[in-house]
Amino acid sequence: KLNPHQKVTLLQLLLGHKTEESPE
Amino acid sequence: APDTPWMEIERLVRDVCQSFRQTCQFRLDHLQRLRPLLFSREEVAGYQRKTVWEMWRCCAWRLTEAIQSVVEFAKGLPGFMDLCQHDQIVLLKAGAMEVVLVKMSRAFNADNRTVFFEGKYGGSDIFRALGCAELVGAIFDFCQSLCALRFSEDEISLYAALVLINATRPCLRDREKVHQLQRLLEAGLHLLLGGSHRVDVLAQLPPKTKLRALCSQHVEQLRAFQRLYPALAPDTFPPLYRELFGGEAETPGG
Repeated sequence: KLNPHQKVTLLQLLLGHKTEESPE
Repeated sequence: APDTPWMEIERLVRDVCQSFRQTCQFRLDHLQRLRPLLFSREEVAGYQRKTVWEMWRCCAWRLTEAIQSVVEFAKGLPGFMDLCQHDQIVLLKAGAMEVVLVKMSRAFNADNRTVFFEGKYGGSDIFRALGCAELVGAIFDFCQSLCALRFSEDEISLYAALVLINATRPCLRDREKVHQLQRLLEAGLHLLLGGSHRVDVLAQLPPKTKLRALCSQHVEQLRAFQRLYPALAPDTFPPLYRELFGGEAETPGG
């Protein structure tokens, strides 16, 4: 999972990667 | 993949082909039907009259659309979303453009060296305004060589998956897991080619270095273009294109 403070890249968004704070 | 049950490889092949078909921008029969639809001389001249930045912008948008379809293809590949997020990003950043080039061979007519672009077929001269004839020529040559292998749609699906799932990419965290998936995909492609008695095609596949070289050349040309036009508005290129090729992206995890 991504660190919530990390800048989310577009590729991560397209892949639907969740941050540690995102709900499952 | 000697320990893998046959059925599992068959299922993998089916799922890869399904993901490929569902995420392709254009169906193969559609592309083939449109082959006689060539750009007129005036339309070609219209592309050639574009300024270098107008044509770069145009191609960057088309390329980005193609890359988005590769991301969707990857998401539907069995096992891809089970890789760690870091490795998914590494594989896509390294391989998305390569897969686009492989998929471009479907939209390429080797008989007259034309490619489907913005609704019609045209030769390399429609890209003249880009100012990188050598790269365009090399991409056309690559498509020509891939077309000569006469891949079926299913075979190109497996080959595209194998270009993406490449355990030799630098910076992978769980290289073994990627390697396992790669081995399964290799077995799948072998199975397909064996079915049509064409296993010898495997020895004729373009070397991995060829695709890598084309992609490096693209990034070099982009940098040269950006040096030439440093004052271009940032939104000239799509955000995803800038992220992948413009040196803007942050590495995952850092």
